[in-house]
Amino acid sequence: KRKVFMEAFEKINDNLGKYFSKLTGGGNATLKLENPEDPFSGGIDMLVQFPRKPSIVVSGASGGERSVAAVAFIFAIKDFTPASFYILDEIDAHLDAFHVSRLADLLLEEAEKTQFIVITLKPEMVNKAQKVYGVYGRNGVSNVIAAKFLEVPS
Amino acid sequence: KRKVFMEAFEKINDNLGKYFSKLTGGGNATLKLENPEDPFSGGIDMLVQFPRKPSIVVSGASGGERSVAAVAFIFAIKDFTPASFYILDEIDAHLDAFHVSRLADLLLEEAEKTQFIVITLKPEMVNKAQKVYGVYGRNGVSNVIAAKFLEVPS
Amino acid sequence: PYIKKIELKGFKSFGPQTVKVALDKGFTAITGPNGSGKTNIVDAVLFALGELSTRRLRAENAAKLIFHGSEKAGLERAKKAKVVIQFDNTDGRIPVDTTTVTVSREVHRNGQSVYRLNGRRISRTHILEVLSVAGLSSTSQNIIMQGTITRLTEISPTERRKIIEDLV
Amino acid sequence: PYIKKIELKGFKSFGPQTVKVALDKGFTAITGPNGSGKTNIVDAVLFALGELSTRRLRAENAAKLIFHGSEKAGLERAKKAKVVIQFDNTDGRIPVDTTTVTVSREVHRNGQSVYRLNGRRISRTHILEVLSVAGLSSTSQNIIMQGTITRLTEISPTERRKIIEDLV
Ligand SMILES: Nc1ncnc2c1ncn2[C@@H]1O[C@H](COP(=O)(O)OP(=O)(O)OP(=O)(O)O)[C@@H](O)[C@H]1O
Ligand SMILES: Nc1ncnc2c1ncn2[C@@H]1O[C@H](COP(=O)(O)OP(=O)(O)OP(=O)(O)O)[C@@H](O)[C@H]1O
Ligand SMILES: [Mg+2]
Ligand SMILES: [Mg+2]
Repeated sequence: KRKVFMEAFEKINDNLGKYFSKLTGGGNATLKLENPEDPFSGGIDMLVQFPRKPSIVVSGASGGERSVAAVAFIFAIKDFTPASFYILDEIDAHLDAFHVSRLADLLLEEAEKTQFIVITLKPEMVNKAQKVYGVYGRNGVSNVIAAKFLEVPS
Repeated sequence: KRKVFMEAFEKINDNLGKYFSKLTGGGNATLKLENPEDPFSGGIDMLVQFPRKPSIVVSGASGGERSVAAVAFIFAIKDFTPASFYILDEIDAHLDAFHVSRLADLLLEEAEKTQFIVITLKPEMVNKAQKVYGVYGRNGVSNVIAAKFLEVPS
Repeated sequence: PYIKKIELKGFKSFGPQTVKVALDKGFTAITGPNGSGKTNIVDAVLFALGELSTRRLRAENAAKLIFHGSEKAGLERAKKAKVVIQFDNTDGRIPVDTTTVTVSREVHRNGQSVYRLNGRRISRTHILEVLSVAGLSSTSQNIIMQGTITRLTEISPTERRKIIEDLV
Repeated sequence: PYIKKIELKGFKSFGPQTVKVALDKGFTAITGPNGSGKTNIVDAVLFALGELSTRRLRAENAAKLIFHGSEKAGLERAKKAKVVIQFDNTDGRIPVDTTTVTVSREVHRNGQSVYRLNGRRISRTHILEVLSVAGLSSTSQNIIMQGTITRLTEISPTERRKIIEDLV
């Protein structure tokens, strides 16, 4: 059980670094076992280093920075149990425009082999998608229209 | 104690309706005591009615709709214990462009007698503010510049 | 298998006229105003994959999944809610011998659900077995609900370990 | 009384050079990238108003409120963190006979805080008394921290009653 866990930990840790770097444009993130001798008796901390900033424990980062780390963690786990489609509901709510467009670039890259269905309110995300659907309600009844050049509805 | 509580309840309830209507462009929100005979033995539910939609209990609304209701509730309480300045940190994160710009209009209106300092990532909010400050970090050191025509930094 | 089409009829805020969402591989964005029905589409996918918890579908009970009508639009409450999902099965991972696999579920006012696989009625247990071979389930890690990221930013190191432990 | 100016020196991500934020009445927006220091400005106001909980200021301990330096910018760790807030007191609600009231707090590496009112040292208890007359405190309802709205969308009816009960 320990061996299987450690293999998963190493793989997810490598992936985390890769995805965090893509999302931040050069940062780094790593997982740290609180008790490497007996991993199940301790937790797993996360250290994040944003470009040109020192490495800190993720709990000390800002709200948006912690969101970026959470998204990177979701992507790192994805590779461990790969699926052919993903549905992501407003995962970009606390990201600034830079991180939203980095995330959109990442999705475009990953979309070559996986389907991503991304619910978003952010224009930077809508503008980079390959296909866009607009959902609207009229008198409490929902409807959907396909539109590539849809502005983010206001 | 009950009399004072009920007075507060009535006043906050009236305010809630007023602010919710301004934020949604014509909707309505009300508070309902679970046990009107003995208010302290029950809770307070909230019913919300978005324009051209039926009235529902707020827990059944969407994530963004519940955010709108929470913002209206904050404003309703504000009138009960008025202060001369307010600091609001990303209260618009889950709002769509329509609700952000309604909120910005409300802040402009209320700003005639109260100071609002609003931290936001949304362009609709920045564009309506009377004054804008941009905060940026360089090598882990924060700095602030005053700029009215600042684009939401990316 | 990826999703080629989602059809909604009488499911939550979707009315009696079937709404079709055709999807490609690649990166699709879904946007729209607050309360317009975006997350209801995610609920529809979980529903069709057999999700039993109405709490997870943000409904008080199974009957509340059915379109409750609209006075303004002159529409009655629907009799049932139906969701159809069309999967592309060219990779053959779903153990069914068609390149398109259609999964559907409908729920009636009495709370009873009817599942179909390629149009033929099937029991819930059986369809879940078939889908799980391809790694498809309403609890798999590939559907990230609204609010999950915010919750993840507040987890403790112990909770983070448990997440990885559960994966293996 | 509203805020006319906030000055930060060595407080969290603000370095040794004093950063001044001049404010008017009316509606001011503060924007900027993730992690740039926006919420640190809110923490600075709470700090100057006497907030004792370092958890609420998102710091492990009082010493962590002090700028920890930056290798890349060639800056050492600061000796102390200092925040100055200038209030407009033309309405006279702060019981001090000046139309501008300056409140400041600094914390040293040993965790000791020094408070000043209009430049003169004052005890924490005394300054809190003075400020509370004008309804100014680090726990008043007029500062809504990041994440509060999301938590409010999940409260139960009982919690909602308690919020109103606490107000009276
Ligand atoms: N003592 C300190 N010295 C230097 N930097 C610090 C110190 N304490 C916190 N920080 C840094 O301040 C940053 C957090 O800033 P803050 O929370 O204000 O960001 P923000 O602008 O509100 O971002 P967001 O949009 O993500 O909410 C973190 O990157 C953190 O590392
Ligand atoms: N059975 C039903 N019949 C009709 N409407 C329903 C039903 N169940 C839920 N709704 C409505 O669906 C709406 C919620 O939609 P949903 O959560 O999908 O919005 P959303 O587009 O995700 O919005 P947000 O951007 O705020 O997250 C609510 O307004 C709710 O009243
Ligand atoms: Mg939603
Ligand atoms: Mg912040």
